[in-house]
Amino acid sequence: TPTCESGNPLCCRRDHYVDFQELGWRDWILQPEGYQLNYCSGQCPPHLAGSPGIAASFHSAVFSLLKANNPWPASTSCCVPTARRPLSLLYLDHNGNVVKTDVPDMVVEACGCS
Amino acid sequence: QGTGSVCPSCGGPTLAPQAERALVLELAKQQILEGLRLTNRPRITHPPSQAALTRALRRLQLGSVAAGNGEEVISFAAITDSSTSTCSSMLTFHLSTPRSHHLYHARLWLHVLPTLRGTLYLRISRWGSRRRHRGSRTLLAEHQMTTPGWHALTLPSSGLRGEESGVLKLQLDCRLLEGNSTVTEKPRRLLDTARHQRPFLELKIRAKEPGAGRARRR
Repeated sequence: TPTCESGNPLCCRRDHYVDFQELGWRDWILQPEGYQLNYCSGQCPPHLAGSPGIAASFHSAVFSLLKANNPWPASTSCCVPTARRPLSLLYLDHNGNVVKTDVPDMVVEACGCS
Repeated sequence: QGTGSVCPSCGGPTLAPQAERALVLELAKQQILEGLRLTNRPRITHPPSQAALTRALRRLQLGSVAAGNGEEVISFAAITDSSTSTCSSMLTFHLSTPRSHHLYHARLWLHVLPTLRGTLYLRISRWGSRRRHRGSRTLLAEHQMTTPGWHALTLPSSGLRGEESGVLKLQLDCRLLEGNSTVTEKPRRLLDTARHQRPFLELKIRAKEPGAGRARRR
């Protein structure tokens, strides 16, 4: 997935690194020090609809061309996450216990058009 | 509000960088609290000391949490009653195991002082704190230790479950053994329950499979 640059109107991944110090949460989140809060944004014109956003296979490239030449544009397509990974957190709960847990689907790794 | 530029996704005006940053930080807070199933951030009134924390984490080398929404918990003991005469103590733990989770691994980490001579025989019992079991004791495990330092004593996870109040009380009773006989003299303090060597529980919990309870009832 391309990361969003200014002026790029198409579906891309917008990267933001959030430092827990900036949230004032370093007193209870022990590890890590921050995480990538990425989100997807950008337009999905008809010929991009259904493309996975990364490693688009030959099939989906042709499929996109067929759609682009189709006089009836497909219904609207949205820029959505297509790959996400968990985030491992070590934190203190309200009893002062140390808890280690993996929070699923926390970090968006790739975006694509629905 | 951006001057004249248009948000490529929704056609609305793009946000100024500072406004976008503020929005991202709010989103991060919501996302973290939702991911940890918390309604608001914990207010830590008695954080464990940095030394105790570092020692416990180093000891455990917390591995990757078992798959399937598992969690690893380290809970430090509050010492509510350490009888001066022997090395018996009452350890109190405040756990917050969500009802939807299942405890499947438990170890009690104790630090034995270097003054140990011979074999330390230790019985670990659980104090019932529910109304109908108040004051009753259930033997959980018996261990023998011959060396000072940290010891990880396995406890039956089934014996620690089902504490709605979240407060778990463990009674330690120990005696010195020399050969096979019990030493009659009162053992000096042998268990270290001081601040940096506080005993702690190492627990592993995971989300219950849906419908597990129903199978048991049937």
